[in-house]
Amino acid sequence: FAYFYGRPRWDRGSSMTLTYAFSPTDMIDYISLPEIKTVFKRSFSRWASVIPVNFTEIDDYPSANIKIGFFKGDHGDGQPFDGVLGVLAHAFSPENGRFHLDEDETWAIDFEKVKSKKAIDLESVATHEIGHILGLAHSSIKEAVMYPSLKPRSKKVNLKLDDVEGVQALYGSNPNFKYSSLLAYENSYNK
Amino acid sequence: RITPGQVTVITIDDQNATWYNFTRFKDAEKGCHISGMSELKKYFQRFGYLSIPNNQKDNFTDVFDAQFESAVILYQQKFGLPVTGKLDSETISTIMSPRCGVSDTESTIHAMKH
Repeated sequence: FAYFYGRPRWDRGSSMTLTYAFSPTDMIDYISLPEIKTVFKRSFSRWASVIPVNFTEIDDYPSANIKIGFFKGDHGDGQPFDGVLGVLAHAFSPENGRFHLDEDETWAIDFEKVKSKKAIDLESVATHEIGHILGLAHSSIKEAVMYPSLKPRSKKVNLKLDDVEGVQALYGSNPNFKYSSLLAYENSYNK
Repeated sequence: RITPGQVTVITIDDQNATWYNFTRFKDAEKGCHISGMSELKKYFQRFGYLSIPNNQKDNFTDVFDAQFESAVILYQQKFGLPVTGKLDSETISTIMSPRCGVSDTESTIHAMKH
C-alpha cells in the first residue's frame, strides 16, 4: 500500500463521521439514483467495516465532506476526463473530498443487464476512489482494490489485506473488525 | 459443388477507445524512433513516471531514449510486470487498460508492514 505525500488523513476527533452527497446536477440518468446510492452505500460500508469511521449520506451537496459527481471532459479541476475508457475516475486526497467519475463511461451495476464490452463496474470504481478519499494512493498488489487499473466487465469490490493494513495504519482498526474473517475470505478466494 | 463456409465477423469495438493507438508501440525498445511516441511519453508523465528533460524543452521527442526506458522499468515494477524495459505485449496491454486518473508515483510515499 502507499500514501499520498505527507500521509494526509481526515481528522475529525475520536468518533469520526464523514458525510457524502451526490451532485444535484452532475449525475447519469441510465442508472436510477436509488440504485447508485445503494452501490455507494455498500462501497462506503466496506471501508467503514475496517476502520472507526462512519459515512453518512446527506442531501446538502455544498456542505458534504465528500462530493460525488459524474463529469465530462474538462470539468474545471485541472484533471480533464478523456472520453470512453482511458481514465475512469479520480478522487482527491484528504481532506479535499472531491470524487469525480467520467460521464463518458458506460457505467454498470449488473453485467447481466449491460452487454457493452466497455461497461465499467461502478461499485469497483467507487470502492477504489473512496480509498483515495481516505488517503490511500495506488498499490502495486494486483489483487488490491487500490491497484490502479480495472478491465471492462470486471469486478473488484472486496478489500484485500493490503488495502486493510494501509487504511488501518491511517485510522486504526474498527473494534468489530476481525482479521481472521478477512484471512478466511482471502484463503477461500485463493483456493 | 462447394458451398461457401459461414464467415463470422468479430467486431472489436475498442478502436475508438482512449489509448487504443498505443498498440503500434508494441515491441518498441531503447533506440527506436516511432512517430507519435511522444504521446506515450505524455501518458507516462501524467501518471508520474517521467518528467520532461531540460534538453527537450516543452515537448517530448519520439525517441525511445534511456530516460524513457527507466520510466518503462519503473512502470513495470509498479504494476508487477516482468521487468524488461521494453514495450512488450503485456506492458502495452496494461498501459491501455482503463484506470484511475490519480498519479501512481508523484506525491506518494510507499509503506510496508513489518
